[in-house]
Amino acid sequence: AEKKFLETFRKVNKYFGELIAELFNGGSGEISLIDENDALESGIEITVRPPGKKILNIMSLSGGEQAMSAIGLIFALFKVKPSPFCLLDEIDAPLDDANLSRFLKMLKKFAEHSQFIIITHHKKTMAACDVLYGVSMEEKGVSKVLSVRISENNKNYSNELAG
Amino acid sequence: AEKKFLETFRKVNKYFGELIAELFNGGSGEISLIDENDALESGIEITVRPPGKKILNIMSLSGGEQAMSAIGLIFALFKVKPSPFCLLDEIDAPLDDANLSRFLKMLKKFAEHSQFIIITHHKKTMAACDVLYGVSMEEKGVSKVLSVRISENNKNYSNELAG
Amino acid sequence: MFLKNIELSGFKSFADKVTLEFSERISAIIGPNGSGKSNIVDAIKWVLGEQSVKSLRGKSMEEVIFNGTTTRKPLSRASVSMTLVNEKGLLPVAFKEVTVSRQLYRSGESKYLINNAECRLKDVIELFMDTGLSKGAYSIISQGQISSILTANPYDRRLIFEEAA
Amino acid sequence: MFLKNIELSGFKSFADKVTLEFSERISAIIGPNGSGKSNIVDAIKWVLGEQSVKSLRGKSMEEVIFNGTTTRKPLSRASVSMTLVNEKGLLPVAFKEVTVSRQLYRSGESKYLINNAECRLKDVIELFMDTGLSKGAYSIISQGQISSILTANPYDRRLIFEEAA
Ligand SMILES: Nc1ncnc2c1ncn2[C@@H]1O[C@H](COP(=O)(O)OP(=O)(O)OP(=O)(O)O)[C@@H](O)[C@H]1O
Ligand SMILES: Nc1ncnc2c1ncn2[C@@H]1O[C@H](COP(=O)(O)OP(=O)(O)OP(=O)(O)O)[C@@H](O)[C@H]1O
Ligand SMILES: [Mg+2]
Ligand SMILES: [Mg+2]
Repeated sequence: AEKKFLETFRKVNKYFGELIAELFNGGSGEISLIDENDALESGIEITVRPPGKKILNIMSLSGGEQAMSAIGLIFALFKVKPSPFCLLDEIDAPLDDANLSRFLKMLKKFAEHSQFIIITHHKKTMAACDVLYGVSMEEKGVSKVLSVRISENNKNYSNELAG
Repeated sequence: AEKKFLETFRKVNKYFGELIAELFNGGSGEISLIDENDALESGIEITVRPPGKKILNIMSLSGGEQAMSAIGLIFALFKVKPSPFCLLDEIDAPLDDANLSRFLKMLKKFAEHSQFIIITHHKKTMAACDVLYGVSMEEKGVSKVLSVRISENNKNYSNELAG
Repeated sequence: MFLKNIELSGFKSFADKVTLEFSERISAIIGPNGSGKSNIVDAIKWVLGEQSVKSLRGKSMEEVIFNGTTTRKPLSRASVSMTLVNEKGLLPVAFKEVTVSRQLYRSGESKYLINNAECRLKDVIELFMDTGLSKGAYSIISQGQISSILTANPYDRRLIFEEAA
Repeated sequence: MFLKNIELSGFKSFADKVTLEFSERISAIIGPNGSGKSNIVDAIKWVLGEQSVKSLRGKSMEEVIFNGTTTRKPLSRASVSMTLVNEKGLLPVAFKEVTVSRQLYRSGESKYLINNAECRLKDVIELFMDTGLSKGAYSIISQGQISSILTANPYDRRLIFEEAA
């Protein structure tokens, strides 16, 4: 059990480092065991160093930098063991334009092999999706799903859906 | 002390109700003492009912509805005892367009008597301000304040600043 | 395996039956504050067997049943059905499509079904064990949960790692 | 009373001295993620006498001193000065303008000044007592603090009410 955990842990760490460098366009990141001798019980430390900056504890990273770090971790776990679908509720909320673009670029790559359902308020994110569901409350307090819009790039898909 | 606290509490409650109705364009809200007989020690309950909806505990309100409720509370306290300035860091982050407009309308009213400093990523919020500071990191890891832009409506103010 | 569709009826703000068909790649759910988007996330967690009321943003499980508006009466039952396409046989059942349903009545009575056959909560949880969709996993990230992933104490973080192992 | 300007030098990511002059009405601070906006909020809290390292997002007070980049050496001192216009005499001092400064050296030595006269932390805290700017008040809302205002346990919420009373 310990062997399997450590093996998984090292894979996640390897992917985490690669994904962080991609999301931050540089820099580095790693996850480590607080107590290396007690792999089955030890807590887990997360370190991220944005490009050009020096490592400080994760709590002094900015709101947007923390979101990008968490995204790196989620995608690293996802790479080690993909789940059938991934549901992300407003994960892009604190991101500025540049970070949003890098996140969406990575999301599209992962979506080649996995299904994603994203809740968002950002127009750029909506543009990256294949299907758009509009939830509304025309009648106060009662939810309706009002529209399904398929993106221009997926004319074949929309014919399939319509047919 | 108890008398003063209860007096303040009732004022905050009165304003909270009015501000919630304004922020939600309807509905109601109130703050109450969990234990009415122990005013000096009792915890405080917050209830908000968006228009048309039935009261549910505040934790099942949506992210945006919770933000509007907290804004109502902050402004209610502010009305009872205004502080010299108010510093809000990305308080508008979870708001959709409609809520954002109502928040900014209320902010402008309060700003007639108090000074506000707002950190935001929303363009609408930027447009509502008199002065804009751009923070940037041209040299990685080192912050600079790069620009001060005064809104069109404040030509007098900008002459003052320049002179 | 992928999520084909989900049907909600009487679940939270979804008083009337609503069906969502999902794209195999990326689907976005959009709408105004308070319209019901995160309630859809709660519905998906719930039908997968979620037992923590806190994780469903409530104080009791009964709170997932539509509780009325100023013009509509409360309903007495919440129902969510989810259909998954079981390609690659990731789910330990012989079917190509699997429909999981969960219902809760105000009386407190609960019903669980897999492909229309009544079963126990335990069976639903076991069905999804080891797929990355079970409790504590990283495949469903709720609103605001991002910050808690990072601020969680180092021992709580282990949970998502153990799910991946 | 209003905040006229603030000057940061060696405070967190503000390695070089930076001065911000504020509007009497609404000023916005904008910029990319991680550029230093929230650090300005920390600077304002700090010069007002903040003692909680957690509230400043650090693990020790020394972390407010610029700690270098891959191309710059760390600095040995953090300094923040804030000037307020004391109209209506809200502050219990005879001056029309009040400048409060705080400095921290890597050695651990701290300096506090009011209108260039050295004083103690206690004097700074007392100066702002009862103005709505002291600890626990509702006039400085940090990033992400909105949700904790609502999810705080009912007894913790009292703190902001007591400040208003
Ligand atoms: N049992 C219930 N019956 C009726 N309405 C409910 C019930 N439970 C929750 N709601 C309502 O659902 C709404 C919250 O919906 P939800 O959290 O899905 O919003 P959202 O679309 O995610 O909004 P946001 O963009 O602000 O995050 C609340 O207004 C709440 O009152
Ligand atoms: N003592 C220090 N020395 C140097 N840099 C520091 C120090 N403390 C914090 N920082 C850096 O400041 C940055 C955080 O800045 P801040 O939180 O102000 O960003 P922000 O502009 O608010 O971003 P966001 O829009 O994401 O909230 C981090 O990258 C952090 O590494
Ligand atoms: Mg939501
Ligand atoms: Mg910030």
